[in-house]
Amino acid sequence: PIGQPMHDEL
Amino acid sequence: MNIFRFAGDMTHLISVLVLLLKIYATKSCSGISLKTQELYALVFLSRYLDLFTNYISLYNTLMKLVFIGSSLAIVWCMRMHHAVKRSYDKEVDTFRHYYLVLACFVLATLVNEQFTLREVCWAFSIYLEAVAILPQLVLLQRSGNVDNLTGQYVFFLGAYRAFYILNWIYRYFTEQYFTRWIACIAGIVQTALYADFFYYYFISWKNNAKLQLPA
Repeated sequence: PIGQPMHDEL
Repeated sequence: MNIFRFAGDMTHLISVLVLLLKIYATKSCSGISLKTQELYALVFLSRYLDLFTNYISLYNTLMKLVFIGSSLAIVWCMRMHHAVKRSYDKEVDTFRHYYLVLACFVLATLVNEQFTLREVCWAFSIYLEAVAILPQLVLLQRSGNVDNLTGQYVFFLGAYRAFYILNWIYRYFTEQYFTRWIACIAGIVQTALYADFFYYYFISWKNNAKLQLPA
């Protein structure tokens, strides 16, 4: 979602 | 995804597999800190809250399930399994890890990316992971000689975050916005905590001797 930090790391 | 992060995830997976092998093969958890395992279970549970709501990739989801499942299985084994829990030495595993949980939670409410439940929990999990190894390192120093599998477990666990630091450097230079300062700084602290262990691990490997940590 835009605006929320994207935590794509484990 | 980049090669550094993939290498880090595989190293992390290897550390978990080595620990599972040790517990399953020797039916013993001697030299393993239950407190560090409990802290890691809390790290994964608080970091992967968005497991079902925020799908990133099959790889990401599978790895999250593996880390949550294995950390809970290890805590369960060390607390409940009749043979394994007998080998747990709670007199040596005395680090007051609840203070670590409290300190990390307070820090997460002060320093986070957004003051939302999800982000505070995420920052909490990042700070907690940075210090989660402390009970294990203290236990190793107390128990003196370290068995091979336990030494390898701690080595791979420390090495994985070092690969992540290379991943953050890579992302810093290749991506427009670098917003991973919290994870990056905590990751550097986390890896630094292993510095003396890495030193004695290297010495034992070079001299082909048993791993000995000075008391």
